Amino acid sequence: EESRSGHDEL
Amino acid sequence: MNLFRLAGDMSHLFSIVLILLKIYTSKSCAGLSMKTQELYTLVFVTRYLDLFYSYVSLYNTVMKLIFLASSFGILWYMRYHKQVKQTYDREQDTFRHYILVVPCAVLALIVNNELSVTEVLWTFSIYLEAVAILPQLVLLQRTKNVDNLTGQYIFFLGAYRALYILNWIYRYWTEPKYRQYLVWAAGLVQTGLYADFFYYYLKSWQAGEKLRLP
Repeated sequence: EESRSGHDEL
Repeated sequence: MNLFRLAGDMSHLFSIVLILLKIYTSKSCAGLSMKTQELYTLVFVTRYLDLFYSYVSLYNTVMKLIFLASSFGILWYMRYHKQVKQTYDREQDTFRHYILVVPCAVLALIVNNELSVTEVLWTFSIYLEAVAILPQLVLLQRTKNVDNLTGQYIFFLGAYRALYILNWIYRYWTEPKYRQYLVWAAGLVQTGLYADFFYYYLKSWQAGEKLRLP
């Protein structure tokens, strides 16, 4: 899940 | 959400508003690269596929929809609007999409966080966004006549990236688990591409003249 943390940006 | 991120998003949004305003008020897209606009549309479409399977916040969802709709809107104007389409510099805007799209796709297949369709497409969008401004910069160099709005458009697009870098630095220190090496590398490349443009933009601005490229 951490690797997807950038997905909360646009 | 920190202030840098919000300011970055607003700068991004503002750049798009500027371009729509320019097209709408002057009924002209002279100086704008359709190639760059098409690449940005591809960036938004491949990145925001996550609208279908993940939800972050209402803010994120609304912004994604605005970016998608506005990029298709700009393309529609440039392609189909009776007056606007006649002002498009077809002969000058010759950059080939595949020169950017193919290497980005290959790189996304090799360097990614997870080998899944959605993740590779997302990664592809990150890489492509970094270089999508190139056709626009080439067109600027070629035509040399940069009107104020086009200059401001590129300025705010560059400012958006610079603010995102501050946002990443902020998150790096405040969120221990936030590590996005791939996004950071692409973001640095993207900001670097604007360095040259920024230099001339600020120089013309200081001299109180219209932007002129050498």
